[in-house]
Amino acid sequence: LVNAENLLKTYGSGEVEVKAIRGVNFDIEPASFVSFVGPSGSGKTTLLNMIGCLDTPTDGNLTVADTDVTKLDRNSSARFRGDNIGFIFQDFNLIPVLTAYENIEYPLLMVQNRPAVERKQRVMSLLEAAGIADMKDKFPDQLSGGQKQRVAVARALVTDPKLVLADEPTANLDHATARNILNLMKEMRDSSGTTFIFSTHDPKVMAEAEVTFTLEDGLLKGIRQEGGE
Amino acid sequence: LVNAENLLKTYGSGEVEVKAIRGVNFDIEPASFVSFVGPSGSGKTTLLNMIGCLDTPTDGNLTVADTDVTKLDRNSSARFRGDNIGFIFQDFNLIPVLTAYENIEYPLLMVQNRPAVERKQRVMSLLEAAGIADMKDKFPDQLSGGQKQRVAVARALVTDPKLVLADEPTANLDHATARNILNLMKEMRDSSGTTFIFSTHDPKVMAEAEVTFTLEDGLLKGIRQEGGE
Ligand SMILES: Nc1ncnc2c1ncn2[C@@H]1O[C@H](COP(=O)(O)OP(=O)(O)OP(=O)(O)O)[C@@H](O)[C@H]1O
Ligand SMILES: Nc1ncnc2c1ncn2[C@@H]1O[C@H](COP(=O)(O)OP(=O)(O)OP(=O)(O)O)[C@@H](O)[C@H]1O
Ligand SMILES: [Mg+2]
Ligand SMILES: [Mg+2]
Repeated sequence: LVNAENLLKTYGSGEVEVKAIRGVNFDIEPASFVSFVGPSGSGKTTLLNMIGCLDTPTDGNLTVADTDVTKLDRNSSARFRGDNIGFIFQDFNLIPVLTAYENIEYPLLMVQNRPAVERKQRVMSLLEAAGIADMKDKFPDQLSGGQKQRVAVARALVTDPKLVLADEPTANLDHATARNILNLMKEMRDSSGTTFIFSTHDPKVMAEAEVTFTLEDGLLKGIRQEGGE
Repeated sequence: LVNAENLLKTYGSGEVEVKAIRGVNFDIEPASFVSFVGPSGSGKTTLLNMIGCLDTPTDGNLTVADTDVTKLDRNSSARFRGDNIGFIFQDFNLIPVLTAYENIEYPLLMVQNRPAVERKQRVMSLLEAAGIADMKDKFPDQLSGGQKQRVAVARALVTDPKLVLADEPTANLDHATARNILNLMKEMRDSSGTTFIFSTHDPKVMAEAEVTFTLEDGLLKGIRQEGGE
Protein backbone atom coordinates (compact mmCIF):
# COMPACT_ATOMS: atom_id res chain seq x y z
CA LEU A 1 0.00 0.00 0.00
CA VAL A 2 2.89 2.37 0.83
CA ASN A 3 6.25 2.57 -0.93
CA ALA A 4 9.09 4.91 0.07
CA GLU A 5 12.35 5.43 -1.77
CA ASN A 6 15.20 7.55 -0.42
CA LEU A 7 12.74 9.60 1.62
CA LEU A 8 14.26 12.66 3.24
CA LYS A 9 12.84 15.34 5.59
CA THR A 10 14.79 18.34 6.78
CA TYR A 11 13.44 21.03 9.13
CA GLY A 12 14.97 24.50 9.17
CA SER A 13 18.25 25.37 7.51
CA GLY A 14 21.81 26.34 8.20
CA GLU A 15 22.75 26.10 11.85
CA VAL A 16 19.30 25.03 13.01
CA GLU A 17 18.85 22.39 10.32
CA VAL A 18 17.46 19.09 11.56
CA LYS A 19 17.51 16.01 9.32
CA ALA A 20 14.54 14.20 10.85
CA ILE A 21 14.44 11.54 8.07
CA ARG A 22 17.68 10.87 6.26
CA GLY A 23 16.80 8.58 3.31
CA VAL A 24 14.61 5.63 4.12
CA ASN A 25 13.25 2.87 1.89
CA PHE A 26 10.39 0.54 2.71
CA ASP A 27 7.31 -1.25 1.37
CA ILE A 28 4.12 -1.82 3.31
CA GLU A 29 1.51 -4.39 2.17
CA PRO A 30 -2.24 -3.80 2.34
CA ALA A 31 -4.24 -5.33 5.21
CA SER A 32 -1.26 -5.40 7.54
CA PHE A 33 -0.14 -4.22 10.97
CA VAL A 34 3.21 -2.49 10.75
CA SER A 35 5.03 -0.69 13.52
CA PHE A 36 7.82 1.87 13.58
CA VAL A 37 9.79 1.84 16.78
CA GLY A 38 12.74 3.89 17.92
CA PRO A 39 13.99 6.32 20.53
CA SER A 40 12.38 9.66 21.21
CA GLY A 41 13.32 12.03 18.38
CA SER A 42 14.21 9.27 15.91
CA GLY A 43 11.70 10.42 13.26
CA LYS A 44 8.56 8.31 13.81
CA THR A 45 5.99 11.14 13.85
CA THR A 46 7.76 12.88 10.97
CA LEU A 47 7.45 9.71 8.89
CA LEU A 48 3.77 9.17 9.70
CA ASN A 49 3.03 12.81 8.85
CA MET A 50 4.57 12.40 5.37
CA ILE A 51 2.80 9.09 4.65
CA GLY A 52 -0.42 10.82 5.70
CA CYS A 53 0.14 13.87 3.45
CA LEU A 54 0.20 16.21 6.44
CA ASP A 55 3.73 17.21 5.56
CA THR A 56 5.81 17.05 2.39
CA PRO A 57 9.14 15.28 1.99
CA THR A 58 12.22 17.37 1.32
CA ASP A 59 13.29 14.74 -1.26
CA GLY A 60 12.64 11.17 -2.34
CA ASN A 61 9.61 9.22 -3.60
CA LEU A 62 6.48 8.26 -1.66
CA THR A 63 3.52 6.35 -3.07
CA VAL A 64 0.37 5.67 -1.03
CA ALA A 65 -2.55 3.66 -2.51
CA ASP A 66 -1.08 3.97 -6.04
CA THR A 67 -0.80 7.76 -5.74
CA ASP A 68 2.46 9.70 -5.83
CA VAL A 69 1.76 11.85 -2.77
CA THR A 70 4.83 14.05 -3.26
CA LYS A 71 3.11 15.63 -6.24
CA LEU A 72 -0.22 16.50 -4.62
CA ASP A 73 -1.07 20.13 -4.12
CA ARG A 74 -2.79 21.31 -0.97
CA ASN A 75 -6.38 20.67 -2.11
CA SER A 76 -5.65 17.29 -3.68
CA SER A 77 -3.74 16.34 -0.55
CA ALA A 78 -6.69 17.18 1.70
CA ARG A 79 -9.10 15.30 -0.55
CA PHE A 80 -6.81 12.27 -0.70
CA ARG A 81 -6.55 12.24 3.09
CA GLY A 82 -10.29 12.55 3.56
CA ASP A 83 -10.96 9.66 1.17
CA ASN A 84 -8.30 7.24 2.34
CA ILE A 85 -6.62 7.93 5.65
CA GLY A 86 -7.54 7.98 9.32
CA PHE A 87 -5.21 9.53 11.94
CA ILE A 88 -4.66 8.98 15.63
CA PHE A 89 -2.39 11.87 16.62
CA GLN A 90 0.14 11.73 19.43
CA ASP A 91 -1.68 14.61 21.17
CA PHE A 92 -5.19 13.46 20.11
CA ASN A 93 -6.15 16.78 18.37
CA LEU A 94 -9.79 16.66 19.47
CA ILE A 95 -11.91 19.71 18.73
CA PRO A 96 -12.64 21.29 22.15
CA VAL A 97 -16.04 22.75 21.25
CA LEU A 98 -17.41 19.44 19.94
CA THR A 99 -18.64 16.55 22.10
CA ALA A 100 -17.10 13.06 21.90
CA TYR A 101 -19.93 12.07 19.51
CA GLU A 102 -19.44 15.14 17.31
CA ASN A 103 -15.65 14.71 17.20
CA ILE A 104 -16.11 11.16 15.90
CA GLU A 105 -18.88 12.19 13.49
CA TYR A 106 -16.87 15.08 12.06
CA PRO A 107 -15.03 13.30 9.22
CA LEU A 108 -18.29 11.63 8.08
CA LEU A 109 -20.08 14.98 7.98
CA MET A 110 -17.50 17.52 6.89
CA VAL A 111 -15.26 15.37 4.74
CA GLN A 112 -17.27 12.44 3.42
CA ASN A 113 -20.76 13.95 3.54
CA ARG A 114 -22.47 10.71 4.61
CA PRO A 115 -26.25 10.57 5.26
CA ALA A 116 -27.49 11.10 8.87
CA VAL A 117 -28.74 7.55 9.46
CA GLU A 118 -25.43 6.05 8.37
CA ARG A 119 -23.45 8.57 10.44
CA LYS A 120 -25.37 7.74 13.62
CA GLN A 121 -25.03 4.00 13.16
CA ARG A 122 -21.26 4.20 12.51
CA VAL A 123 -20.52 6.64 15.35
CA MET A 124 -22.54 4.70 17.96
CA SER A 125 -21.00 1.42 16.84
CA LEU A 126 -17.48 2.75 17.41
CA LEU A 127 -18.33 4.50 20.70
CA GLU A 128 -19.51 1.12 21.98
CA ALA A 129 -16.61 -0.86 20.56
CA ALA A 130 -14.17 1.57 22.27
CA GLY A 131 -16.05 1.34 25.59
CA ILE A 132 -16.96 5.03 25.74
CA ALA A 133 -20.66 5.09 24.68
CA ASP A 134 -21.65 6.66 28.01
CA MET A 135 -19.20 9.51 27.25
CA LYS A 136 -20.81 10.54 23.98
CA ASP A 137 -22.14 13.92 25.13
CA LYS A 138 -19.02 14.96 27.04
CA PHE A 139 -16.61 17.61 25.80
CA PRO A 140 -12.87 16.82 25.65
CA ASP A 141 -12.13 18.75 28.86
CA GLN A 142 -14.57 16.49 30.71
CA LEU A 143 -12.81 13.31 29.67
CA SER A 144 -9.88 11.45 31.15
CA GLY A 145 -6.65 11.11 29.09
CA GLY A 146 -7.40 7.56 28.06
CA GLN A 147 -11.03 8.44 27.23
CA LYS A 148 -9.81 11.23 24.92
CA GLN A 149 -7.39 8.81 23.32
CA ARG A 150 -10.22 6.39 22.57
CA VAL A 151 -12.34 9.18 21.04
CA ALA A 152 -9.34 9.89 18.77
CA VAL A 153 -9.15 6.19 17.88
CA ALA A 154 -12.89 6.03 17.06
CA ARG A 155 -12.64 9.15 14.90
CA ALA A 156 -9.76 7.63 12.94
CA LEU A 157 -11.68 4.44 12.23
CA VAL A 158 -15.17 5.82 11.52
CA THR A 159 -14.63 6.48 7.79
CA ASP A 160 -13.45 2.86 7.28
CA PRO A 161 -10.20 4.17 5.72
CA LYS A 162 -7.72 2.15 3.61
CA LEU A 163 -4.93 3.28 5.87
CA VAL A 164 -4.81 4.24 9.56
CA LEU A 165 -1.79 6.05 10.92
CA ALA A 166 -1.63 5.59 14.68
CA ASP A 167 0.93 7.67 16.55
CA GLU A 168 1.30 6.01 19.96
CA PRO A 169 -2.40 5.08 20.21
CA THR A 170 -2.08 3.20 23.50
CA ALA A 171 0.27 5.54 25.41
CA ASN A 172 -2.40 6.62 27.90
CA LEU A 173 -4.29 3.35 28.18
CA ASP A 174 -4.22 0.65 30.84
CA HIS A 175 -3.47 -2.89 29.71
CA ALA A 176 -7.03 -4.16 29.32
CA THR A 177 -8.24 -1.04 27.53
CA ALA A 178 -5.23 -1.14 25.17
CA ARG A 179 -5.93 -4.80 24.30
CA ASN A 180 -9.55 -3.92 23.60
CA ILE A 181 -8.47 -1.20 21.16
CA LEU A 182 -5.93 -3.47 19.44
CA ASN A 183 -8.58 -6.16 19.00
CA LEU A 184 -10.92 -3.60 17.40
CA MET A 185 -8.15 -2.67 14.96
CA LYS A 186 -7.34 -6.28 14.13
CA GLU A 187 -10.99 -6.89 13.41
CA MET A 188 -10.98 -4.01 10.89
CA ARG A 189 -7.80 -5.29 9.29
CA ASP A 190 -9.38 -8.72 8.82
CA SER A 191 -12.88 -7.59 7.78
CA SER A 192 -12.16 -4.42 5.75
CA GLY A 193 -8.55 -5.00 4.68
CA THR A 194 -7.43 -1.87 6.53
CA THR A 195 -3.67 -1.24 6.78
CA PHE A 196 -2.45 0.00 10.17
CA ILE A 197 0.87 1.76 10.60
CA PHE A 198 1.84 2.41 14.23
CA SER A 199 4.47 4.57 15.83
CA THR A 200 4.88 3.04 19.26
CA HIS A 201 6.90 2.30 22.38
CA ASP A 202 4.30 -0.21 23.63
CA PRO A 203 5.43 -3.87 23.61
CA LYS A 204 1.77 -4.96 23.18
CA VAL A 205 1.53 -3.14 19.89
CA MET A 206 4.94 -4.35 18.75
CA ALA A 207 3.91 -7.94 19.53
CA GLU A 208 0.92 -7.66 17.16
CA ALA A 209 2.88 -6.13 14.29
CA GLU A 210 3.60 -8.38 11.34
CA VAL A 211 6.52 -6.13 10.38
CA THR A 212 8.51 -3.86 12.71
CA PHE A 213 10.84 -1.18 11.36
CA THR A 214 13.38 0.27 13.75
CA LEU A 215 14.26 3.95 13.29
CA GLU A 216 17.27 5.59 14.80
CA ASP A 217 18.28 9.19 14.17
CA GLY A 218 16.26 9.40 10.94
CA LEU A 219 17.51 6.13 9.43
CA LEU A 220 16.02 2.64 9.24
CA LYS A 221 18.29 0.49 11.31
CA GLY A 222 16.37 -2.76 11.25
CA ILE A 223 13.40 -4.59 9.82
CA ARG A 224 11.85 -7.50 11.71
CA GLN A 225 9.13 -9.71 10.30
CA GLU A 226 6.72 -11.73 12.40
CA GLY A 227 8.15 -15.14 13.05
CA GLY A 228 11.57 -13.92 12.00
CA GLU A 229 14.50 -12.15 13.54
CA LEU B 1 3.54 14.64 53.39
CA VAL B 2 -0.02 14.05 52.09
CA ASN B 3 -2.98 12.85 54.12
CA ALA B 4 -6.48 12.22 52.68
CA GLU B 5 -9.60 11.31 54.62
CA ASN B 6 -12.87 10.40 52.94
CA LEU B 7 -11.93 12.43 49.90
CA LEU B 8 -14.74 12.87 47.40
CA LYS B 9 -14.95 14.56 44.00
CA THR B 10 -18.12 14.87 41.96
CA TYR B 11 -18.39 16.54 38.53
CA GLY B 12 -21.69 17.89 37.29
CA SER B 13 -25.00 17.11 38.93
CA GLY B 14 -28.24 15.26 38.44
CA GLU B 15 -28.24 13.00 35.41
CA VAL B 16 -24.76 13.96 34.28
CA GLU B 17 -23.19 13.59 37.72
CA VAL B 18 -19.91 11.74 37.78
CA LYS B 19 -18.38 10.58 41.07
CA ALA B 20 -14.74 10.58 40.00
CA ILE B 21 -13.43 10.01 43.56
CA ARG B 22 -15.81 8.31 45.98
CA GLY B 23 -14.16 8.54 49.42
CA VAL B 24 -10.52 7.60 49.59
CA ASN B 25 -8.13 7.52 52.51
CA PHE B 26 -4.33 7.39 52.30
CA ASP B 27 -1.06 8.67 53.78
CA ILE B 28 2.04 9.49 51.79
CA GLU B 29 5.46 9.86 53.49
CA PRO B 30 8.01 12.51 52.52
CA ALA B 31 10.93 11.54 50.27
CA SER B 32 9.05 8.68 48.68
CA PHE B 33 7.98 7.36 45.27
CA VAL B 34 4.30 6.53 45.27
CA SER B 35 2.21 5.46 42.30
CA PHE B 36 -1.51 5.40 41.64
CA VAL B 37 -2.50 2.83 39.07
CA GLY B 38 -5.86 1.88 37.67
CA PRO B 39 -7.95 1.65 34.51
CA SER B 40 -8.65 4.59 32.26
CA GLY B 41 -11.29 6.77 33.96
CA SER B 42 -10.64 5.40 37.46
CA GLY B 43 -9.84 8.82 38.98
CA LYS B 44 -6.03 9.15 38.88
CA THR B 45 -5.79 12.60 37.26
CA THR B 46 -8.68 13.84 39.40
CA LEU B 47 -6.81 12.80 42.53
CA LEU B 48 -3.52 14.39 41.45
CA ASN B 49 -5.32 17.62 40.60
CA MET B 50 -6.81 17.83 44.11
CA ILE B 51 -3.50 17.03 45.87
CA GLY B 52 -1.94 19.73 43.72
CA CYS B 53 -4.58 22.36 44.55
CA LEU B 54 -5.62 22.64 40.91
CA ASP B 55 -9.11 21.48 41.84
CA THR B 56 -11.10 21.39 45.06
CA PRO B 57 -12.62 18.30 46.65
CA THR B 58 -16.40 18.07 46.88
CA ASP B 59 -15.99 16.73 50.44
CA GLY B 60 -13.45 15.20 52.77
CA ASN B 61 -10.10 16.28 54.26
CA LEU B 62 -6.81 16.78 52.44
CA THR B 63 -3.55 17.94 54.06
CA VAL B 64 -0.41 18.60 52.02
CA ALA B 65 2.86 19.68 53.74
CA ASP B 66 0.99 20.42 56.99
CA THR B 67 -1.53 22.66 55.19
CA ASP B 68 -5.26 21.96 54.98
CA VAL B 69 -5.57 22.58 51.23
CA THR B 70 -9.38 22.32 51.22
CA LYS B 71 -9.48 25.69 52.98
CA LEU B 72 -7.21 27.66 50.66
CA ASP B 73 -8.72 30.41 48.58
CA ARG B 74 -7.65 30.97 45.00
CA ASN B 75 -4.66 33.24 45.71
CA SER B 76 -3.38 31.18 48.64
CA SER B 77 -3.78 28.06 46.52
CA ALA B 78 -1.67 29.52 43.69
CA ARG B 79 1.01 30.67 46.14
CA PHE B 80 1.08 27.30 47.88
CA ARG B 81 1.48 25.55 44.53
CA GLY B 82 4.25 27.87 43.41
CA ASP B 83 6.18 27.36 46.64
CA ASN B 84 5.83 23.63 47.02
CA ILE B 85 4.63 21.67 44.01
CA GLY B 86 5.86 20.76 40.55
CA PHE B 87 3.50 19.25 37.94
CA ILE B 88 4.01 17.02 34.93
CA PHE B 89 0.63 17.12 33.19
CA GLN B 90 -0.80 14.31 31.11
CA ASP B 91 -0.92 16.63 28.08
CA PHE B 92 2.33 18.46 28.96
CA ASN B 93 0.74 21.99 29.00
CA LEU B 94 3.78 23.72 27.51
CA ILE B 95 3.42 27.37 26.57
CA PRO B 96 3.52 27.44 22.76
CA VAL B 97 5.09 30.89 22.43
CA LEU B 98 8.00 30.11 24.76
CA THR B 99 11.07 28.04 23.82
CA ALA B 100 11.99 24.85 25.71
CA TYR B 101 14.44 26.93 27.83
CA GLU B 102 11.82 29.59 28.58
CA ASN B 103 9.16 27.00 29.46
CA ILE B 104 11.48 25.46 32.03
CA GLU B 105 12.61 28.87 33.32
CA TYR B 106 9.04 30.14 33.72
CA PRO B 107 8.33 28.99 37.30
CA LEU B 108 11.67 30.37 38.50
CA LEU B 109 10.95 33.75 36.94
CA MET B 110 7.21 34.29 37.26
CA VAL B 111 6.48 32.36 40.42
CA GLN B 112 9.66 32.20 42.52
CA ASN B 113 11.40 35.33 41.23
CA ARG B 114 14.89 33.78 41.36
CA PRO B 115 18.00 35.76 40.24
CA ALA B 116 19.20 35.41 36.61
CA VAL B 117 22.43 33.56 37.33
CA GLU B 118 20.65 30.96 39.47
CA ARG B 119 17.89 30.56 36.85
CA LYS B 120 20.37 29.89 34.06
CA GLN B 121 22.35 27.36 36.09
CA ARG B 122 19.23 25.41 37.16
CA VAL B 123 17.60 25.41 33.70
CA MET B 124 20.77 24.30 31.87
CA SER B 125 21.44 21.62 34.46
CA LEU B 126 18.00 20.08 33.94
CA LEU B 127 18.09 20.40 30.14
CA GLU B 128 21.27 18.36 30.21
CA ALA B 129 20.06 15.82 32.77
CA ALA B 130 16.94 15.22 30.59
CA GLY B 131 19.05 14.85 27.43
CA ILE B 132 17.51 17.82 25.62
CA ALA B 133 20.13 20.59 25.96
CA ASP B 134 20.43 20.86 22.18
CA MET B 135 16.67 21.56 22.04
CA LYS B 136 16.74 24.61 24.30
CA ASP B 137 15.87 27.20 21.68
CA LYS B 138 13.12 25.16 19.99
CA PHE B 139 9.44 25.94 20.38
CA PRO B 140 7.02 23.17 21.43
CA ASP B 141 5.74 22.65 17.87
CA GLN B 142 9.29 21.90 16.77
CA LEU B 143 9.76 19.12 19.30
CA SER B 144 8.89 15.44 19.18
CA GLY B 145 6.29 14.07 21.65
CA GLY B 146 8.91 12.62 23.95
CA GLN B 147 11.04 15.79 23.77
CA LYS B 148 8.01 17.86 24.88
CA GLN B 149 7.41 15.41 27.69
CA ARG B 150 10.97 15.88 28.94
CA VAL B 151 10.62 19.68 28.82
CA ALA B 152 7.52 19.23 31.01
CA VAL B 153 9.54 17.01 33.39
CA ALA B 154 12.37 19.58 33.61
CA ARG B 155 9.91 22.38 34.28
CA ALA B 156 8.34 20.40 37.12
CA LEU B 157 11.69 19.76 38.78
CA VAL B 158 13.40 23.15 38.30
CA THR B 159 12.00 24.80 41.47
CA ASP B 160 13.26 21.86 43.61
CA PRO B 161 9.72 21.37 44.96
CA LYS B 162 8.74 19.37 48.06
CA LEU B 163 6.22 17.43 46.00
CA VAL B 164 6.13 16.48 42.33
CA LEU B 165 2.87 15.24 40.80
CA ALA B 166 3.63 13.28 37.65
CA ASP B 167 0.66 12.30 35.50
CA GLU B 168 1.93 9.56 33.17
CA PRO B 169 5.39 11.11 32.78
CA THR B 170 6.83 8.31 30.65
CA ALA B 171 3.86 7.64 28.34
CA ASN B 172 5.64 8.95 25.23
CA LEU B 173 9.16 7.83 26.06
CA ASP B 174 11.19 4.89 24.81
CA HIS B 175 12.61 2.52 27.42
CA ALA B 176 16.09 4.05 27.74
CA THR B 177 14.81 7.64 27.87
CA ALA B 178 12.19 6.66 30.49
CA ARG B 179 14.85 5.03 32.67
CA ASN B 180 17.00 8.15 32.38
CA ILE B 181 14.10 10.32 33.60
CA LEU B 182 13.29 7.95 36.47
CA ASN B 183 16.94 7.98 37.59
CA LEU B 184 16.89 11.79 37.60
CA MET B 185 13.81 11.71 39.81
CA LYS B 186 15.28 9.14 42.20
CA GLU B 187 18.36 11.30 42.53
CA MET B 188 16.17 14.26 43.59
CA ARG B 189 14.26 12.11 46.06
CA ASP B 190 17.55 10.99 47.65
CA SER B 191 19.37 14.34 47.57
CA SER B 192 16.55 16.84 48.19
CA GLY B 193 13.96 14.65 49.95
CA THR B 194 11.45 15.29 47.16
CA THR B 195 8.22 13.28 47.25
CA PHE B 196 7.04 11.93 43.90
CA ILE B 197 3.45 10.87 43.26
CA PHE B 198 2.86 9.20 39.91
CA SER B 199 -0.25 8.34 38.00
CA THR B 200 0.90 5.64 35.62
CA HIS B 201 0.29 2.61 33.41
CA ASP B 202 4.04 2.04 32.94
CA PRO B 203 5.45 -1.08 34.65
CA LYS B 204 8.87 0.62 34.92
CA VAL B 205 7.41 3.36 37.08
CA MET B 206 5.36 0.91 39.12
CA ALA B 207 8.49 -1.16 39.75
CA GLU B 208 10.27 1.86 41.30
CA ALA B 209 7.37 2.86 43.56
CA GLU B 210 7.75 2.11 47.23
CA VAL B 211 3.96 2.19 47.61
CA THR B 212 1.38 1.52 44.89
CA PHE B 213 -2.29 2.43 45.35
CA THR B 214 -4.76 0.81 42.98
CA LEU B 215 -7.80 2.90 42.01
CA GLU B 216 -10.89 1.50 40.43
CA ASP B 217 -14.01 3.54 39.66
CA GLY B 218 -13.08 6.27 42.16
CA LEU B 219 -12.25 3.95 45.06
CA LEU B 220 -8.98 2.62 46.45
CA LYS B 221 -9.05 -1.10 45.82
CA GLY B 222 -5.57 -2.02 46.92
CA ILE B 223 -2.36 -0.82 48.51
CA ARG B 224 0.92 -2.58 47.79
CA GLN B 225 4.16 -1.79 49.56
CA GLU B 226 7.60 -2.52 48.13
CA GLY B 227 8.71 -5.95 49.20
CA GLY B 228 5.17 -6.83 50.17
CA GLU B 229 2.05 -8.06 48.46
N1 LIG C 1 8.55 21.27 13.12
C1 LIG C 1 9.79 20.90 13.44
N2 LIG C 1 10.80 21.79 13.35
C2 LIG C 1 12.06 21.43 13.68
N3 LIG C 1 12.42 20.23 14.11
C3 LIG C 1 11.46 19.30 14.24
C4 LIG C 1 10.10 19.57 13.91
N4 LIG C 1 9.38 18.44 14.14
C5 LIG C 1 10.22 17.51 14.60
N5 LIG C 1 11.47 18.02 14.65
C6 LIG C 1 12.68 17.31 15.06
O1 LIG C 1 12.83 16.17 14.21
C7 LIG C 1 13.25 15.03 14.96
C8 LIG C 1 12.27 13.91 14.77
O2 LIG C 1 11.02 14.27 15.36
P1 LIG C 1 9.82 13.23 15.45
O3 LIG C 1 8.64 13.97 16.06
O4 LIG C 1 9.60 12.57 14.14
O5 LIG C 1 10.37 12.13 16.49
P2 LIG C 1 9.64 10.86 17.13
O6 LIG C 1 10.41 9.65 16.72
O7 LIG C 1 8.18 10.88 16.83
O8 LIG C 1 9.85 11.07 18.69
P3 LIG C 1 8.89 10.75 19.99
O9 LIG C 1 9.04 9.28 20.24
O10 LIG C 1 9.53 11.58 21.04
O11 LIG C 1 7.51 11.19 19.65
C9 LIG C 1 13.38 15.49 16.42
O12 LIG C 1 14.71 15.74 16.74
C10 LIG C 1 12.58 16.78 16.48
O13 LIG C 1 13.10 17.68 17.42
N1 LIG D 1 -14.15 18.04 34.10
C1 LIG D 1 -14.82 16.90 34.17
N2 LIG D 1 -16.15 16.91 34.02
C2 LIG D 1 -16.86 15.75 34.05
N3 LIG D 1 -16.32 14.53 34.23
C3 LIG D 1 -14.99 14.46 34.37
C4 LIG D 1 -14.17 15.62 34.35
N4 LIG D 1 -12.87 15.24 34.49
C5 LIG D 1 -12.89 13.91 34.60
N5 LIG D 1 -14.15 13.43 34.54
C6 LIG D 1 -14.57 12.04 34.65
O1 LIG D 1 -14.12 11.54 35.91
C7 LIG D 1 -13.62 10.19 35.76
C8 LIG D 1 -12.18 10.14 36.25
O2 LIG D 1 -11.35 10.92 35.38
P1 LIG D 1 -9.77 10.95 35.55
O3 LIG D 1 -9.24 11.92 34.52
O4 LIG D 1 -9.41 11.19 36.97
O5 LIG D 1 -9.37 9.44 35.17
P2 LIG D 1 -7.90 8.77 34.99
O6 LIG D 1 -7.82 7.67 35.97
O7 LIG D 1 -6.85 9.83 35.03
O8 LIG D 1 -7.97 8.12 33.54
P3 LIG D 1 -6.84 7.98 32.38
O9 LIG D 1 -5.98 6.80 32.76
O10 LIG D 1 -7.67 7.70 31.17
O11 LIG D 1 -6.08 9.25 32.27
C9 LIG D 1 -13.77 9.83 34.29
O12 LIG D 1 -14.90 9.04 34.10
C10 LIG D 1 -13.93 11.16 33.58
O13 LIG D 1 -14.75 11.04 32.45
MG1 LIG E 1 6.47 11.12 17.98
MG1 LIG F 1 -5.50 10.57 33.63
